[in-house]
Amino acid sequence: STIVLVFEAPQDFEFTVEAGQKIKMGEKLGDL
Amino acid sequence: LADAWTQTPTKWYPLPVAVGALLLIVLQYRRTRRSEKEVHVDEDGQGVVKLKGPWQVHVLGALPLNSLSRVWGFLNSLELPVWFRPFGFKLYSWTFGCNLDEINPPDLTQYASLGEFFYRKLKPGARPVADTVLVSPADGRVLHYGVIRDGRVEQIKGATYSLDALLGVERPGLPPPANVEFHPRDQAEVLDRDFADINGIQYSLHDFLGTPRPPTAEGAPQQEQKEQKPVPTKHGEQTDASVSPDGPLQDVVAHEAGVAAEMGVRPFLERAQGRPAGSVKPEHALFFTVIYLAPGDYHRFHSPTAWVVEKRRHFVGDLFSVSPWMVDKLADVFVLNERVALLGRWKYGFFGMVPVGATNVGSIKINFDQALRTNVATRHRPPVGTFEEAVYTSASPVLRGQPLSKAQEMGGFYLG
Repeated sequence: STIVLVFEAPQDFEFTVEAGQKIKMGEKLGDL
Repeated sequence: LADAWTQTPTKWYPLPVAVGALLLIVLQYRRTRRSEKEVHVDEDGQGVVKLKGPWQVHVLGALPLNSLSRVWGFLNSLELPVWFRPFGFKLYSWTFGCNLDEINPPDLTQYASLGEFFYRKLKPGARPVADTVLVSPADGRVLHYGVIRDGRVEQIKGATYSLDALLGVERPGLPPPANVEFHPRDQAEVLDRDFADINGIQYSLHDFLGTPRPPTAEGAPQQEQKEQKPVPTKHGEQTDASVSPDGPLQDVVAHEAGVAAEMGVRPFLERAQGRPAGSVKPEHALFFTVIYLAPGDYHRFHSPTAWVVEKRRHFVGDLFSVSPWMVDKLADVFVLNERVALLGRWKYGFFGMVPVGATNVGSIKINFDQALRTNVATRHRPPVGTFEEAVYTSASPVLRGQPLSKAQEMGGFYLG
């Protein structure tokens, strides 16, 4: 199963993860 | 065998007309199903999305994946003998890497079936929530992320799919989405002009929506005025002289609408009308990320931020695997598969979350939407590209949708 997130944000939004990285629920995904 | 192969005489019999007709009907039915599977209307109604990929993809496409998924779900719902459960679930955990120290309840004999174990809960505090605007909605692996350009979402490097095909758009020529009778389990209740009670927790509307507090007539911020009076603790008992005679609800609706309009935080329903794909406010962009949940992962998903879900769209589709291998091989897998698009808004504008089903986990549950049924056997499959829609405005009149706080449990994936 997969979850796709699509969202609008200011252009300076940055993901704090890398492709292929394992992640847990509640962990930081991105920030401004 | 050699003698039988060479010496057995071949005798031909004429087929009855009825058998021939039946064969033609079956062939026509298979041809129709295949064309339905291959043709998927693109965002502009002109392009098509076909089942594209290597031979393995086409072999999988010929299988009745939805039926297999339901059989898989049925088998995994069968009750297991109590003596077998600890051994079986430990074997499953060892195979797929589940952490049994964090499950709740920890006693494996309490999970009657593999399906129940698969949809397990976690102990409170097992997943600390980061203090940031966006957190991961689930355990898994980040497959991809980036910026959406020209309404196209990148699946793998060099291959994209349509954002509107993923989320759905109303367009002429397609049947209108069906309105689903909606009975929300969770309710939001307006306490006064600044606070709402959502599932027993009091929220500031402005903090929730990320909008500034309006100044009072004297120019002082509303928050200071708020601190001078007690926060209501029980529904319907507070009295507030500042609330209009029409009642607090109308007052809050008008107030919230005014603030939202001032900030440009308009509902998605309004913004979507006539809006070209991928257009956003100035200095903003559309971002995406894809998180893959492996078979051993915790399979409930949570809200990644504080947002308001305004509508959901259920797309009935195929149930291909969404493993990284398949995502790499099958173009448009996220558009072809059955999925539930939850659309709404957060403090920066549009926000959408799309749980996508797969062969082994075809059923998607949304906690606040009891009417939703996924992976259901149906004789008449809806046309490809259409969706069943529910609007959540009744969940909270003031927020015009289903409010969700960060990390709040939203639903999950069931086996089969």
